[in-house]
Amino acid sequence: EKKSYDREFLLGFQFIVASM
Amino acid sequence: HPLQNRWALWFFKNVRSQPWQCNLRLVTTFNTVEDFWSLYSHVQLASKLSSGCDYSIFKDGIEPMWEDSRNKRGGRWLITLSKQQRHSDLDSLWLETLLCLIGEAFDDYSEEVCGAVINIRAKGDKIAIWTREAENREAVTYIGKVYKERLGLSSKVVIGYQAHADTATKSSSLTKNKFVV
Repeated sequence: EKKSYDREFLLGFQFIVASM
Repeated sequence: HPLQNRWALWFFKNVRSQPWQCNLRLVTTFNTVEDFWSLYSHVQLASKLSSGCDYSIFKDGIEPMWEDSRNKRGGRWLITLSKQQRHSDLDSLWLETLLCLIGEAFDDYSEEVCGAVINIRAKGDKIAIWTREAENREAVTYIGKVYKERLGLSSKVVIGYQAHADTATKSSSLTKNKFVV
């Protein structure tokens, strides 16, 4: 199955990663 | 969260005393959403780069140059920016471009995408999505329409697609558009 992600999903990870 | 593709970030810094290819460096590759953000948060924003520098993000294995076999029959959707837009729009447009690529925003036509390039230039910055086959009208125009929408460009704004074969033989300002959306 193709792994596609919409922008909101991707943007949601920006700050999760930044806080790790 | 794995991405569909592994992507490579390249950095180009113009040192006139060196051949073009010596100025181009592979920074790193990534294939997860988490690693993308980790990388993004560690590299300089495009608007902070000096003139003559480029970032390129390409599918792993494709070099960010016309000569690569996966690029040479292709072309690019080109976004040209005014000098003023470096401070207002450049970083958000580049990030949106990156999200389109890693998120596979072009549905079945995402396979046509090779990568994207941002050129930081004193006369005006440029952002482009490169695709692999300029003659594939259906795929190219679909990608262009989705890209323009994702960038939030007004319907009054027209963006053009230029074949690399045409760009390579003319100065880019004179390259004719093969398609527009």
